[in-house]
Amino acid sequence: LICLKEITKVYGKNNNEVRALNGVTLHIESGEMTAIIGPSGSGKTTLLNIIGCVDQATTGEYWLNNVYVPDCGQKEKAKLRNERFGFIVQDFALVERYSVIKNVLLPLTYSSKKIPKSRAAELLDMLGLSDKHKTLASDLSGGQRQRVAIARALINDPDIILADEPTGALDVKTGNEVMEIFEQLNREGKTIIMITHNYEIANRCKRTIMIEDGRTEEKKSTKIA
Amino acid sequence: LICLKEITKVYGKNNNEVRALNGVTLHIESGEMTAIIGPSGSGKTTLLNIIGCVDQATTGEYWLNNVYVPDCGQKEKAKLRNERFGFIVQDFALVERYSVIKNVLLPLTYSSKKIPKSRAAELLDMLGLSDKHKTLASDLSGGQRQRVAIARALINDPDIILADEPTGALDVKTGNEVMEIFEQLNREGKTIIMITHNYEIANRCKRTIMIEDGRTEEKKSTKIA
Ligand SMILES: Nc1ncnc2c1ncn2[C@@H]1O[C@H](COP(=O)(O)OP(=O)(O)OP(=O)(O)O)[C@@H](O)[C@H]1O
Ligand SMILES: Nc1ncnc2c1ncn2[C@@H]1O[C@H](COP(=O)(O)OP(=O)(O)OP(=O)(O)O)[C@@H](O)[C@H]1O
Ligand SMILES: [Mg+2]
Ligand SMILES: [Mg+2]
Repeated sequence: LICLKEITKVYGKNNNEVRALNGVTLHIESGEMTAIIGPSGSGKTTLLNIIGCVDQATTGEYWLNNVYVPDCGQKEKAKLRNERFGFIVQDFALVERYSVIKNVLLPLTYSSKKIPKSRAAELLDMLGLSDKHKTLASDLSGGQRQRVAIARALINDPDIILADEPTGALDVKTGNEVMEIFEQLNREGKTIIMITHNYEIANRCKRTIMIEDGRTEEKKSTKIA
Repeated sequence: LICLKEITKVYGKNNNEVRALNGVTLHIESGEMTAIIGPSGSGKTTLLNIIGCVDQATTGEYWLNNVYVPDCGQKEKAKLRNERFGFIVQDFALVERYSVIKNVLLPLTYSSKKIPKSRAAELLDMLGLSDKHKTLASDLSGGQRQRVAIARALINDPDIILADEPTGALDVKTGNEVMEIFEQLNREGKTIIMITHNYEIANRCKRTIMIEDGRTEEKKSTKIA
């Protein structure tokens, strides 16, 4: 499904260069649930942004299904982003002056799928926010904002979910509830790639990829089955 | 040092009320390191904002040393915030267009203490950001931004450090390095109050306060000495 070959990403120029990714080769099958774990600044968000067609690699190859992404124009990439991916970003990126429900409904305005608006309320209730639909995004706690970002990423029924530290602002119990939602979606066939700093969360994923200094490595399974 | 009595905080009016804090009574001694733990939306950030004179309680009493805070005017509260507290906020609140070092130096512009500018570089190096001084805040990873927020909160040598999930965006190793900095400051006599979702982090604090639905409770120590 997702095939990356020798991906590099370089920011800056001359002697002020930052090699955020330094030759990443990675294959992800449809329906897999994969965790990406690694130190702060090691390239995780950069990697997820390239997979999600939000950012472009400096060199290297990226096939999404059989589409060669570097050859796609802006319009095609926007279509991929809206239709195939649900992206939970590290800083949530909510519209502060909109209500919770309006935030969650945003992706439907440019969706070609027939999603009923009631799905927004359904997702919010699953995430423990049933009494917050009308609340302004700016009036929420950190973990409530994270959950709104999750609902918004899921509303368009994407087949690939990209989650940048989806439980980072949540207590253990709420974080587990979010993981149960992801596990259910994974059972339904969704592909899930999540960045996490939490080894317990990573252990619930079928596969873990370690990243350090812009290079990735498969983590050999030490899970007890 | 910090004495809260029957603190409530209510947002909204009429039948649309949110009781973020519902009668909190709490005493914190000078030099203590205290963790606050509890579910998302339970009132932790609200509590820290009231302690740090960033927000005002709806009812209840708050003494900081022997100053009765509800009677303080805006100017007095600003003075308390700048001189006594170092605040690491949950969303970091960096100035995106400034460099890392300029962000860290900001509190010195209204400080009456004689802090050398070299202290900014020193803190950044302790936090693993020695190669990022000149980088724009907008070009940082999530965990790098969190560490800049930490450096900025510490530069004015505050005697009370308020940290809203200071390791939330960090991998385990970097989070431990941050905790070592806090433990060192605590040995030097600083009072530290941190909100965390991470029980391992909380266990490194002398005392843990649990919070749920706007009410607090002391956690009986189950630590093995
Ligand atoms: N400005 C506001 N207007 C209305 N409600 C608010 C406002 N700020 C906070 N709240 C509500 O008060 C409650 C407590 O919020 P608070 O930010 O203190 O929670 P928290 O314990 O820090 O949560 P988290 O762990 O998710 O960060 C939440 O239900 C939140 O929606
Ligand atoms: N726009 C940019 N310009 C310059 N450098 C950048 C930019 N974006 C990211 N970087 C750098 O690239 C490196 C990787 O960043 P990235 O955000 O991918 O890290 P991360 O693994 O997600 O870290 P964290 O766990 O802290 O979120 C970091 O050193 C960061 O400073
Ligand atoms: Mg990141
Ligand atoms: Mg909070």
